[in-house]
Formats: sequence, C-alpha cells, structure tokens
Amino acid sequence: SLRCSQNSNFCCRKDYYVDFRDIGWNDWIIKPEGYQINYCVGQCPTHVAGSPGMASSFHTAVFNLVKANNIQASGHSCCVPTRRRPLSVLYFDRNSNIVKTDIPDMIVDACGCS
Amino acid sequence: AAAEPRCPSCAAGAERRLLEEAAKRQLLEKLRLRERPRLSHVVPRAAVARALRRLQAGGTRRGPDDDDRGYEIISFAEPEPMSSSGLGLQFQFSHTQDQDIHILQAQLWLYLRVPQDMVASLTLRIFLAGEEGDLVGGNRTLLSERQLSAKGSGWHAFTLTPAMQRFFGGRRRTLRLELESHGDRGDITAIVNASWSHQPFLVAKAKVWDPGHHVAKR
Repeated sequence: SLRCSQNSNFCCRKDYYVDFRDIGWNDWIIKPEGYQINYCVGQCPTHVAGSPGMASSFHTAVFNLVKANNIQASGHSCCVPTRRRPLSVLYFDRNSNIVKTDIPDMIVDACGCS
Repeated sequence: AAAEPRCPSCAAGAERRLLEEAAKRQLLEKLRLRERPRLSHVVPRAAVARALRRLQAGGTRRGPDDDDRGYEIISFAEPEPMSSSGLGLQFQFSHTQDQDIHILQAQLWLYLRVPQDMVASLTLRIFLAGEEGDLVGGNRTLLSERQLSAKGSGWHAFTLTPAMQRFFGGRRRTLRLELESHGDRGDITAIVNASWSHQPFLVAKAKVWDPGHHVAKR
C-alpha cells in the first residue's frame, strides 16, 4: 500500500500513532502503549482505481473498465481500507480486573480504491 | 476563524485532536465501555506481572468456541475476614444489563505455601458464598472439591467452569476455601495478601453475546 507523501493526491494510507500517555489512558490500558490509527485518504481517478495494487477487488477493475469505455455507470471509486489487522488490548476494568481481548479489524494496513 | 492569523501548526493540532478523539471512541465502542474505567483500587504491579507470567508459561489454549470476540479476564482476590470455616476470597465483576456474558472456562489460581522438603496431602473445597458474603454455615454452594498432593510451595490451578456462570449474575461474589491437611502438619497455608505478589487470582475466558444473538440448535 502507498503511504501518503507530500506530493501525491492519490489514494494512500496516512499513518498516525496515538500514544495512550498523551491522552491520559495509560493508567487503565496496560498494553499496547498506543494505537496506530491509520486511515485512507486520496483520490481514485479511473486510470488509477483499476490498476493492480490499487483496486480493492476484481469488482473495481471491472467497474473502472466499464467507466473508461463510457458505458453508462454512475458513482465513482473511493479510497478505502483493503487490509486490516486486529489489535490485542490488555486493560483494567472498573473493578481492577485485567481483561484481555482481541479486537478485529482495528488497524488499517493497506488502502485501495473501491 | 478567517480573521485569525494563519498558523501552520493549527491544522495539525486540530487533526491530532480529531484523531485522538476518534481513537478514544473506537476503543471504547469496541471494548463495550460507555466511558473509560475509573479504577476502584490499585492492584500491585508485582501481582499483575506474576499472574501474567504464570498464564503465559502455561500457554493459552483456544477452544473451538473461541473467536476474536472472546475475552480473558483476570480477577485478583481481596481477602474476606477470616472465620472458623476457612478462607474467603472476594472477586468483583460488573457488566451492563444489556450484555449477556457466557463463561467458556475458568480457573482459580492459588499459591500454596508448604514447608520445604515436605509433601502435603490436602483436600481443597471451594464454595460459592451468598451475594452479600453469607459465609458461615449459611447459603453457600460447593463448586469444586479436589484432592491434591503438593511438594514444596507453588501455584495450583483449579477448574471451576460449570459453576462460574453464576458468578456473573451478581455484583460482588465470594469464594470460600477450605483446606484440609491429611498429615500431622497443620502449617500449610494458602497465601492471601493484597499487598503480596502471590495474590490468588481467577482467570475466566468469556464471550459477550449481543441481544438477539441466536444459536442454532443441532
């Protein structure tokens, strides 16, 4: 997946790390120490959206071929997460019990065009 | 805002605040919490570290019912006042009314202190006391009875699965332990000390079922 840079407007993954100490949550969340809250942003023009590595699915490739050939098709591609991974969290609940849970689909690993 | 002089860092600050707020909301929602927990009492870090190391060393078995929506809960015991009938361990669980918590398995971990070079033959009985700590001779249910042989001091795990479901019905529940030694030595003790790193703990694997969740019968 493309990581966002200053020069590109195309669909890319923007990385941001929230440190739990900065938001005062490190007293109840034991692990991890922060959360990688990535998100997808950028344009998906027709010539980019259908290209290998950018199309989120085969549907996107077909859809963009249809649009490129001026066959009646409404809508346009959006920059969306195409690969996510879970986050394991170890924290204290309000009774000071330790709870461990795996939250699916919490971290965006890759972005592509829908 | 247009009248304000432009500053390059303002947009970044706004984005940072927005993302931090998004991260908070996302985590609270996924952890099924309405707000961040305010800790009622502090668990000694040594006890936490020791319990986690103990569980890690034992490995985590994942059953066929486990999936990514499962929870593992470690609850540390608080000692109840001593009585003639044994040792009281108090555990607290709380959940909101709209959560249906199902316990998949649970174990009580207890540190038994046995004099060095001695093999102790013991019977351990674990009772569930009434809601308000009705301990002595009253409303209590036998959860588990185990014969065990302990050589030297160490941790022991006791499975409580079938009866643990009742634990989550109440707000504050007490386990009462009776430890009977079959030798002539009566100095075997189970360690219960809130400030001690060998604090007993209860480990439960749980699953939260959403309202309206239906399980197909086979």
